[in-house]
Amino acid sequence: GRLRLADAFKKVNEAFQETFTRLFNGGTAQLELIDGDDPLNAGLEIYAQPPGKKLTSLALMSGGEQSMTATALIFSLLQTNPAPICVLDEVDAPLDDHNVARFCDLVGEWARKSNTRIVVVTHHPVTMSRVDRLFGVTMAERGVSSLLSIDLDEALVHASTAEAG
Amino acid sequence: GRLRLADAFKKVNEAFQETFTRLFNGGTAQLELIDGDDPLNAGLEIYAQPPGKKLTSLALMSGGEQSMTATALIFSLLQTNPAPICVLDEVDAPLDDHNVARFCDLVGEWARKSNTRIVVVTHHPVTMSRVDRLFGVTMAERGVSSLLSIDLDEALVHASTAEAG
Amino acid sequence: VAFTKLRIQGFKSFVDATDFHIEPGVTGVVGPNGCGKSNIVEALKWVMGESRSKQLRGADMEEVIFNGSSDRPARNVAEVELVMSNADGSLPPQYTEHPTVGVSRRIERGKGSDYRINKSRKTAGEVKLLFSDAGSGAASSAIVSQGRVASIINAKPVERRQILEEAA
Amino acid sequence: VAFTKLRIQGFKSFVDATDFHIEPGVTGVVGPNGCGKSNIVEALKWVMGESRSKQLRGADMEEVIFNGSSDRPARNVAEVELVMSNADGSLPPQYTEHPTVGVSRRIERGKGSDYRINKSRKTAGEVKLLFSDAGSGAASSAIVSQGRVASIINAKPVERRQILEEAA
Ligand SMILES: Nc1ncnc2c1ncn2[C@@H]1O[C@H](COP(=O)(O)OP(=O)(O)OP(=O)(O)O)[C@@H](O)[C@H]1O
Ligand SMILES: Nc1ncnc2c1ncn2[C@@H]1O[C@H](COP(=O)(O)OP(=O)(O)OP(=O)(O)O)[C@@H](O)[C@H]1O
Ligand SMILES: [Mg+2]
Ligand SMILES: [Mg+2]
Repeated sequence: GRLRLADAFKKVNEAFQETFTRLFNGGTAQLELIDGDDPLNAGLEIYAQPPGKKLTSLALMSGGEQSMTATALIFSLLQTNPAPICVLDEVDAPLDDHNVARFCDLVGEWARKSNTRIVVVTHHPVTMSRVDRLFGVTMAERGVSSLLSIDLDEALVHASTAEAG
Repeated sequence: GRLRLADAFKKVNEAFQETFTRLFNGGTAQLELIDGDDPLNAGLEIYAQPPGKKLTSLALMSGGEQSMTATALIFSLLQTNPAPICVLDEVDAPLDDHNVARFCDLVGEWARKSNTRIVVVTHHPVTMSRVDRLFGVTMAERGVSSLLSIDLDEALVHASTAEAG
Repeated sequence: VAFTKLRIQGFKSFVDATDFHIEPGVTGVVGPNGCGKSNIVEALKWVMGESRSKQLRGADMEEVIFNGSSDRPARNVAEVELVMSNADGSLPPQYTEHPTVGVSRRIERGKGSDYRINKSRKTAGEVKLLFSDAGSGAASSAIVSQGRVASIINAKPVERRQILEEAA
Repeated sequence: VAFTKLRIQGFKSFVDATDFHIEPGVTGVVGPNGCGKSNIVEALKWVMGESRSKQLRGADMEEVIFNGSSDRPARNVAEVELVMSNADGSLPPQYTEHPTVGVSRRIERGKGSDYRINKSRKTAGEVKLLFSDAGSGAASSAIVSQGRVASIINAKPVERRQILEEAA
């Protein structure tokens, strides 16, 4: 247990530093095991410093910065221990257009590099345009959900109409 | 105390039913004072039923439905007791394009009908196109915020570029 | 192992049997507010053994069963099946002969829920073990429910360490 | 009464004096993630008497003071002033002679914060009373912080009743 946890910590930490810097186009971040000589009882602290800013507590970061930091951590865990599926439900909602594009870069790259199948729920037209396939959920019959596959080319023209269901 | 609260409850409830039905294009909603003969100690329960759906607990509603229901309540309180200022920080983030348009209708109408000055923080191009004026916040100098007024016509062309700061 | 299909019936707003195919790469799911997108995510967590109804936005687990619409009566049963491909042989030895493995969970009002792996009854523990061997599970950090992305950031240090254990 | 201007200096990321004009109608605020939009909303709540640092995302109130950037040193003072127009005479009688009323709050590291109304020292209670008479306040249901819109829905019934009292 202890050895494996310490080893996983080292790998996740390295991946986190690299992924954070990519997502923020700079800055630094790292993980630390605190409160305990025994890694099995320790806590995991996250330090993150966006480019040009002083190191502050995570709580002072903005909504979008927190989402990007959390996304960096999620993908660092995936890189250390790949999972068969990753589902992100409106993770792009608090992001500005610039960060949505970086988010899509990270998602697309991992989907190509690994066997992880990724499902992204979104309202954002940029994200809709960056997926491999699109499913629409509708309530054609009120209160009853059904699924339909959306032709990607058509979707790009009507990205917002699909929203209107 | 008691009389005023009972009177305010009646007015807010009426406004809530009307605003909810407008925002959801149907459905019904109402408020109820529960747990107490004395309105001053009672609790306020919210019942909301989107069109075509059974009455369910608020927790089962979707993210967007909860935001729209909360927005209906906020504007019912405003209609009952107008405030000089209303600030909505990314309240449109969970909404689909259809609901963003309805949200903007409600905001614009109240701003015209009352003396309430409304400030809307947003990343959504539809909302950006529906305001009377736009301020951009940038960190031209890293870590330091500054404010600039954005020419609305230009903004419509570059709605997403403003995002990229 | 690969997750290839989620079949949902009677679960939340998916009253009719619906197949959600999970293909390689990135699949986008779109649709208006309240149409059922997050319900799909919850169907996946539920079939993998989610036992806390609050994680599925319900007060008790029976709230996952379709409770009716203005035109349809409520149902008494909800069932979700997850089909996995074991073509790469990464599942434990007892599954080697099965090119595909189907895990299903079924709940009936008043009778609780039961699990099956390839149609034979199993315990919740056995199902959770299978998904943990597969590198996933209801509490996987790679499954992020709506509005929960920043919760890793706001969690206490000891809670965060637990996600590290997943990677160990 | 009308809120016409918010002047922010040394508060969070607004180290230089910045005027945010509040005009009639709808004003949009845009900009990239982390640029300081929500900090403006918090400056407004703070000058109106917000006493819970957690509502401003801080562990203690001094965290609202600019704590430096890669190129600027930290400051020791933060100050926010809110200018209101009393042209409609809706403020209480003691403000009738003042066509505009300025409320400011200033905090200095290690020394706590103090309030002024039209440049004369007042207590937090007097400031809160002024804003309540003006139909607003740090806890006004019409000021919705980021990510908090659905919190009215998830609040307990007794907590929700309290917002009704605002309307009474
Ligand atoms: N047991 C149930 N029976 C019938 N309908 C249900 C049940 N549980 C939830 N629902 C319905 O499902 C809807 C919510 O679906 P869901 O949260 O998946 O929407 P969504 O597509 O994610 O929307 P958003 O874009 O707003 O997040 C609610 O309107 C609710 O009425
Ligand atoms: N005391 C302080 N001194 C200096 N900078 C601070 C201080 N407090 C917060 N900040 C900075 O302010 C930034 C957050 O700003 P804010 O939350 O207003 O962003 P935002 O524009 O709302 O972004 P988003 O679109 O992601 O919500 C953080 O990056 C943080 O470093
Ligand atoms: Mg959803
Ligand atoms: Mg913000």
